[in-house]
Amino acid sequence: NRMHLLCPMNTSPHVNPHKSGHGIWEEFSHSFTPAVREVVEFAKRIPGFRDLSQHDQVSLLKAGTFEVLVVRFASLFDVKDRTVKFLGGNKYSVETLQAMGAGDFLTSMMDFSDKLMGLGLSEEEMSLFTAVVLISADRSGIENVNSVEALQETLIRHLRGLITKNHPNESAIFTKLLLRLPDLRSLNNMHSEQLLAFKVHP
Amino acid sequence: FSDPASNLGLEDIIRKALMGNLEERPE
Repeated sequence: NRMHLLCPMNTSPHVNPHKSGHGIWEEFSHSFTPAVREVVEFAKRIPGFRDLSQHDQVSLLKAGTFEVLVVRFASLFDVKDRTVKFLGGNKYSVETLQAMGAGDFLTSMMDFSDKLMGLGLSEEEMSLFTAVVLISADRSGIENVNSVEALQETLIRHLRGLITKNHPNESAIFTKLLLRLPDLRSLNNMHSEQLLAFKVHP
Repeated sequence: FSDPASNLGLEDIIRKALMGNLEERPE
């Protein structure tokens, strides 16, 4: 009855029965570290990010990395095929993952990915949206809220301009995109609960 | 467990990745 780390950032959903909880955790950490580094590199390229205090840069990344990864890896969740692709390259059906213990969180991730991918955004639009996800002045621990807020507003303005330019006949896309932000917060909270459950019962 | 990011070791990875860039900056 061991807990599984049913996260596509892992190479596979299967757990080596001979590995300790700590060993499983270390292997998992090894899998997601490159992706986290890429999020940091992405953040550095957001104009204005490096002008924020180092404290606020860390706070934004700590709070937002999971949400950025959800956006970045939304395509791993295939709603049509009802499969999830793990970093090891294999796809696993929703039914298989549910049999291994995946519950509402998986369903919510599939729903989110379906809604986001359904908007058909370009790479540039997705990248700007990802920047908006990361630069949020209401994250906990921000010391200079005004600076983060100013950067956030600039990014939202650019995103709106880009979406309006690229989709002149689809004015609802920008609104739909902003509605994904609270979805991401909700997924972030669910993810934290999942991590807590694993930490308590590895 | 109130700080899942720290529990994941995320903060350490983030700080190192950020610091790497700072070290590359010219004096």
